[in-house]
Amino acid sequence: QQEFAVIGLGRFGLSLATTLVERGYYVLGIDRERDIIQHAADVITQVVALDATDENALRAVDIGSFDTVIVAIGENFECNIMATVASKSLGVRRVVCKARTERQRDILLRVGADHVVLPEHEAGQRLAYVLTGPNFLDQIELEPGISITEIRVPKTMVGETLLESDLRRRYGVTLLVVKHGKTLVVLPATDYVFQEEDLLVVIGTNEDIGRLSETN
Amino acid sequence: QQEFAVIGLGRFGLSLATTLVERGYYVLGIDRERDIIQHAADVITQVVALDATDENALRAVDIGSFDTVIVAIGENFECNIMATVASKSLGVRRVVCKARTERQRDILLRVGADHVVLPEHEAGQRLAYVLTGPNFLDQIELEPGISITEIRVPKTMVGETLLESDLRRRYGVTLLVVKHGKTLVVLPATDYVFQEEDLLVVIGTNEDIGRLSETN
Ligand SMILES: Nc1ncnc2c1ncn2[C@@H]1O[C@H](COP(=O)(O)OP(=O)(O)OP(=O)(O)O)[C@@H](O)[C@H]1O
Ligand SMILES: Nc1ncnc2c1ncn2[C@@H]1O[C@H](COP(=O)(O)OP(=O)(O)OP(=O)(O)O)[C@@H](O)[C@H]1O
Repeated sequence: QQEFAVIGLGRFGLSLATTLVERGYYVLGIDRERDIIQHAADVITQVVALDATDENALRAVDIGSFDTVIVAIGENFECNIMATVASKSLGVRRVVCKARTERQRDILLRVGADHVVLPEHEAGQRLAYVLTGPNFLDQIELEPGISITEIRVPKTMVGETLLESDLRRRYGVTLLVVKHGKTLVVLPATDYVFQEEDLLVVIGTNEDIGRLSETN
Repeated sequence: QQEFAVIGLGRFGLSLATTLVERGYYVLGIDRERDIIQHAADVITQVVALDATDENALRAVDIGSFDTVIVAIGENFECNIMATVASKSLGVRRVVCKARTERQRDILLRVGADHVVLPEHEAGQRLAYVLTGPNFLDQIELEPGISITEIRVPKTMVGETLLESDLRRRYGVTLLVVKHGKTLVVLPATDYVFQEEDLLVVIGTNEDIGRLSETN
């Protein structure tokens, strides 16, 4: 079972740490502010207040024994770099960092970070996808331009069977899953009848899926 | 063609606005800081410097004519609320807001926001999924605990056919797509032979998918 240490318990760090705990993993939360540590103590396996730029303090909690350390410090880039370099030199196998700009990302990768995320940037991109497919709810882009997308069933299809809707020939998309209320129908049969409020998970090009989701 | 206005061009707002422009949409970018407006002028269709809490200023740019307005203000919650309420009362059909906490989300929905996102929180959750499925690449959570996930083909399956791998009986997951290099094989036939480097898109519970992705 992997063990994680999350340095910096701001909105991003705390959300990451609590989701890891919910999925059953041991998580050590680290922050230098005592009031943040107290608040986090209820939701994270173990917490400790220390300054992550202090290599001796990190050695004292045996940071090298964790499989993955995530450095989730934002405002102070110097602290971000120092905590990353200290974790790597104490032997941590995988160090994942948060950055605020592409330039920060480049620098963190050069000093040894294994993976860098830009949370606000990625969230902005994702919202743009959701907003521009009028019915796009969520999406995995498999390659540029081709994706698996969750859309609301177009009104014209309500009452039709999958066979009658003829999705592959008319729109070039393949239906993978129908979400009907709380029930998931994986690879529905051709006699499935579409209902109001159904959600469809389809695969195809973004244009074809866009065309399908706009028929109403 | 939908038109968007993005109020607040911080990391999230700017990333959202530029992605919308890249996808071919008209975007009006709004911020009260002149230097931010100057920097954004190169990447956004049109920009204007104004205080979004000032209803007359919003009326002057005809904010009511935009299909969707996104309020991406973070630090100052009062500005966030005022800009949301002003946009709604000027007739904007869909107002999407960014919030920093669940409590802020509740308040924004009560004053008329149509949709609220918590970017840092969502990014923290997403990274937790990526880190805990050693092979999880991307994921759509259809319901709590059930998702469509992109994983690397487990080493034990390389050289086997889909029929021999017996995914549904042994792991309880259904294979939807195989990504083999640049080729996408949607709903592969039972005689498909798995190759090194293949990416699999499967549907199932997060535990079952986690079990499959950890067999190596
Ligand atoms: N040297 C350090 N050692 C330990 N914790 C630190 C250190 N420097 C900053 N932190 C903590 O990291 C957390 C997140 O940092 P900060 O607020 O700068 O990032 P942020 O990008 O605004 O965060 P978010 O967007 O996730 O809320 C804070 O709780 C802060 O106390
Ligand atoms: N009343 C206002 N009118 C217009 N723009 C505003 C107003 N208040 C704040 N802004 C702008 O909104 C932008 C984002 O706000 P802020 O920095 O508070 O959010 P943030 O959550 O830190 O942003 P991000 O995480 O996206 O970088 C800033 O560029 C700021 O100038």
